Amino acid sequence: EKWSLSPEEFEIWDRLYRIKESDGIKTPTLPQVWFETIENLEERSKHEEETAHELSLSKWRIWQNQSFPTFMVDHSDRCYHFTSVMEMIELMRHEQGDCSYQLEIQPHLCLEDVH
Amino acid sequence: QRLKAAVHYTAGCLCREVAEDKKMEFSKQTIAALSEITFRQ
Amino acid sequence: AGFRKETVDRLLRLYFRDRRTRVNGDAQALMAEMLNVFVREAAARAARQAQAEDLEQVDIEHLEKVLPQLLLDF
Repeated sequence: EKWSLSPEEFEIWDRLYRIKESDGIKTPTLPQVWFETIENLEERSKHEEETAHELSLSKWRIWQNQSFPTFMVDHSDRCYHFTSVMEMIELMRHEQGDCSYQLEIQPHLCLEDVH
Repeated sequence: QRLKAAVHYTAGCLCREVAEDKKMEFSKQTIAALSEITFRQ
Repeated sequence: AGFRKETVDRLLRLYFRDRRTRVNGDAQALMAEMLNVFVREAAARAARQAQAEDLEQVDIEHLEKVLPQLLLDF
């Protein structure tokens, strides 16, 4: 069928891209999506767990307070929000005792706004 | 699996274009990871 | 290089509940182009990270470093 690889394409895929036993590497997978509040959508088999190289979204978290360079697609507002929160976390990481954010924002609180 | 192989092959070809453009090489794992991410996307 | 419309159509239909759901040609072409842009952007960002580390090979960790922001950008 047209959607699948032609024999030539299959040969190239098998030679250049397919992960083989002899490569001694595991097939990369994305981390599973765990929801605390609703039942987990996908169960991964034990075998899959062992044979996969699970990519990490948090391993380089301390790098995430800066926006990485982009090319054809600029960063989204969600992404700028993410990196700015990561920067705030980085600044607060070394705080001892009082929380600077609380000290800064508390004076602006009007109780009638929240009761 | 055939569909994943088609995605993997196409991701590999696109990576090769970027590799030639930037004079870099992509490891097999990187192309496999990019293919898996694309499939999930 | 790029995703074939038929491949994208097959990918999309994997997740449709109603097997009769169809994706018209324009939507297939647009989705194929979106995946082309996604792969090229991910590869270019990972390559840029490897260059920043003065390396000639792009490894999985370069992709991992750019992954959180890439996924938020798409």
